[in-house]
Amino acid sequence: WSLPLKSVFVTFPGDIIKNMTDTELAETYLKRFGYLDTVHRSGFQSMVSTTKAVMRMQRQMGLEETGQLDKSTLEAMKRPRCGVPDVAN
Amino acid sequence: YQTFEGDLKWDHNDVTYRIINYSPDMDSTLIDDAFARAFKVWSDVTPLSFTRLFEGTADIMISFGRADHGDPYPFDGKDGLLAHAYPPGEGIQGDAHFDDDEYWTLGTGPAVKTSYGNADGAMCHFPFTFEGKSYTTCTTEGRTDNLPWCATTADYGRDQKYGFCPSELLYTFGGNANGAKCVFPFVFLGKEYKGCTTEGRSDGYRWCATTENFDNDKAYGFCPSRDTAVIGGNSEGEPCHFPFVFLGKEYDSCTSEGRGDGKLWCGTTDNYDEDKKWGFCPDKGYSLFLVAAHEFGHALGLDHSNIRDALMYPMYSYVEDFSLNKDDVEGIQYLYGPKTGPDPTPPKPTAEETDPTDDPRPTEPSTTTTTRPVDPTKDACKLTKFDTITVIENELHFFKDGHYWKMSSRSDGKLQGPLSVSERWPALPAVIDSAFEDLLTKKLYFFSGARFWVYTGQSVLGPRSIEKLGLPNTIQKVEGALQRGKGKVLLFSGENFWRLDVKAQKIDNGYPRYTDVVFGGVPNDAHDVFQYRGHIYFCRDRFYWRMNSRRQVDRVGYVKYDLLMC
Repeated sequence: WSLPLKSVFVTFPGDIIKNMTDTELAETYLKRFGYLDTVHRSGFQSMVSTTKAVMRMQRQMGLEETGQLDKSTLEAMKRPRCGVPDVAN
Repeated sequence: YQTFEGDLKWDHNDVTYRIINYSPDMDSTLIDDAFARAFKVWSDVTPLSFTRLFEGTADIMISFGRADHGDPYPFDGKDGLLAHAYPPGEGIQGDAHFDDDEYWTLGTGPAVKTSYGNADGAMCHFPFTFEGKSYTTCTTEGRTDNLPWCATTADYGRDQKYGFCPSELLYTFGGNANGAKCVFPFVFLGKEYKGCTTEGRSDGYRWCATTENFDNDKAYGFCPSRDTAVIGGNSEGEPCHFPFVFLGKEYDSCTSEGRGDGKLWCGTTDNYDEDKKWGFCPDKGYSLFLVAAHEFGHALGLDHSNIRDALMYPMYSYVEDFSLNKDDVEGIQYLYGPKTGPDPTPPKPTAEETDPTDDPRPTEPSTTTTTRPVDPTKDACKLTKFDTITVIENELHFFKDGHYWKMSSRSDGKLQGPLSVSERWPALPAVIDSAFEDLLTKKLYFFSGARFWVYTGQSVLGPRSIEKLGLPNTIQKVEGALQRGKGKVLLFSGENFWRLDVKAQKIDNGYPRYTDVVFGGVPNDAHDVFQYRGHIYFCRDRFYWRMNSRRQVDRVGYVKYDLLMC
């Protein structure tokens, strides 16, 4: 059995870097589309609002409302879409 | 559905729009058409009308841009954000912006409109064969002037239909040179350029001078992207260079190696490790029509919907036979009300309106088609083989190369034609491999290559892939069709045939079956099969084999003398 090829990740010049952690991806997505307002809150409160924000996004996208950054939610956040926010502001 | 706060909407129904600039990904006429069709989606269900302006300020200003394109919401490179639009109002309100780091198509891969050649600007047909080789992109093979070209039918050798593909050597778009082609080399800021460049611009668009010296003449245009061009990266518009070396290994095709997002990319020089020149490989792209219809929904006052099948759902998904979801219609009619009054087109005479005491000829088709003979010198009797022969409205039709002839069903056997296919069925390509009329619904099915069209009167559905009917993607073309009782049609290809349940639009189980097993005694490589006056005809070259209802071959003859009555 050959060892699985270890993929080397390269930074391509001119590429708009999108290598974000899942949390960064979610934070950016929720703010950009109006689920999370960009006003910074204290640690605890921001956790509550993030979970709530994730649930609102899951409802908008017809996903199971878990409040967690599960696989289907992260997948949805990576899909091509319109730039207009989902939450009217 | 949602509307914007305060139910923002236009205070007039005759909305205007203006296209400020174009994407290099598609011919400007295709972009114009996509936007026009996107507006029609909404004008079909409301009292709204959309008028295009070519100068000044329109309600909806449409533009393409990349990354930071002049408003507070920058785009984000390939994929991710595709476009955005603003709700109705003054200034930037109502405008629609499209991210030009995307690959704009009609949603199913390169949409390449040809110019010059002999195909009247028809679209490239991919794949096409040329001198025994199959091509899925434009090619310069067979030419010494390095101009990319393509066939507009599946088989160039058979049809000789071709046109030239977008290339800066043929024309430019935008700029101030009225579409003149590039001049290479040209001088810009004292430096010589042998190809298009993004130098001197911050928006990443490739341009060229249309004279030898831009510094003196200031004449320029934007370079259309070739269909083989990479997207994004740092080599916008350049073709892949195969093979190319990456991390010491040689690649002969696009790869996702080195990336965590699985996107296919390629080097645009022979050695990525040294030159670091790369781009994303062309994929299906995003349907400009679908994205524009969504964005125009915003520009009319609709916000996002949470109905997954609604056009106003935030995420993109390609649909072949698009129609507005009920949710979209309810939303836009909440703002502007339903469409009022009939279309201005006069009602068409229908069969029952004609006086039965009229001339006993078969009832004229309910859709009045004005077809004019195109080239009387084209003599059907000089043709040895037709693309397809079939019965439509009780008359035998002979198709060849964009023309057709029809044999009156009266005993005098008068042949009419040649008539123009594109006049009567504008959506169809030049070569029709087979066709049939569904006896129940009177719908006409046309097959060409791996695609099919369904005409109901003047309206058409398609092209769609024959895989939608459940036919395998290995089929090059459908060569014959036989109606078998109510709602079943046998479709022939090569040595096999399948049975289509027309109502279910699905192939029945237990197929394919071998033609020569079921229809003994006829050639199993017939290029045409049709039903006529109670007999089944299998055609190969100049001959036909006629089979009676007991599946006995009761006659072999010449198409020319027995069917065309030459």
